[in-house]
Amino acid sequence: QTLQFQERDFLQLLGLDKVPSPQKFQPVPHILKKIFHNQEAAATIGVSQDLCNIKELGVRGNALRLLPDQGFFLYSKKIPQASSCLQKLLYFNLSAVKDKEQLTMAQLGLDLGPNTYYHLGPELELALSLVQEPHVGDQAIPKPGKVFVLQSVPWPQGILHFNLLDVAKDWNNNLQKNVGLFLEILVKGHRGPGVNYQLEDTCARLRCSLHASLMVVTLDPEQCHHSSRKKR
Amino acid sequence: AVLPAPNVSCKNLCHRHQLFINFRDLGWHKWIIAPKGFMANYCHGDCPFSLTTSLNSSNYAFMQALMHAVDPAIPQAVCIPTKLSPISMLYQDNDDNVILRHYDDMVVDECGC
Repeated sequence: QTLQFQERDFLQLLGLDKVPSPQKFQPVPHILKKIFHNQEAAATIGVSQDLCNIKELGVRGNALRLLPDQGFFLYSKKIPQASSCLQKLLYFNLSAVKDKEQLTMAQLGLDLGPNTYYHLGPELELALSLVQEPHVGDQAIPKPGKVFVLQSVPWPQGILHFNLLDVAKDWNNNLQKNVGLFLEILVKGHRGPGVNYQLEDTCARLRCSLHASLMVVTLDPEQCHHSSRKKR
Repeated sequence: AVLPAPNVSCKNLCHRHQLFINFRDLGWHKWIIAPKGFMANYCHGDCPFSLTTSLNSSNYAFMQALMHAVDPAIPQAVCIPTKLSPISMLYQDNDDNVILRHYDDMVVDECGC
């Protein structure tokens, strides 16, 4: 009984309301491990450090969260645009961020997977847009709004990063606004109708290997006083 | 006048007691990715007058130990942490989010009166 009380108190200290019971461990990105080990090493040798500054990312903050994408692929019933390789709704649950916390970084990571497509294949273009309406009529296809990223997919691409701080702040201020992002990967300079089998193979591989996540850094003002205020 | 130094054995004197809690013993290894456990060190022990003139004790502890020697109704100075260090926790919550948080003043490094 006592241990349960103490456990609940310790969990509250961690900002949790009950013991998590994850089904499987998510992959931990290298940067989180690096920040963790740097922090542990500094504490071990007794170096005093500013716990509200994530120097590896160059932002202020005392909590980092890697949010997995909870969205889904979209298959439009109409014959897909010849140039469209894949369409996906990306959704990140920001409810874990407490009201008192300030967002200082929100970085979208898009991992298109290793050797996703042959570099001899068609050049691809990646478009990110806000979802204007979660769905149109009875179609579960969200209506994409303003495109805010449009770029060709470099080769080899590794993990692509996009700064979503303003979008995430908007979502965090009004959770109803968080209806996700619309990701579309297009074929640049598509040559007319007809199925291009290599293209179809490339797109199928992209759909299998695409992995999206949102890294958010937050600052708890109760634990982190504003850095500019000099100690009197 | 020199106060009689009480013959207190060293092990009863104020010092840091080390205690490591393995998260596996609590079943928390299923959601805490790192570290494997937590140094729950604590401070415990007497603060006799003789100690307050040597160990990293505060002047206040010196005065309180003096007062205690003169009037035992006044409690001895207490044994508390004098140096603490932070820890970082890398864990996963129920929404499959991976979270890294820093917690200040979590591990007792040194104790004093």
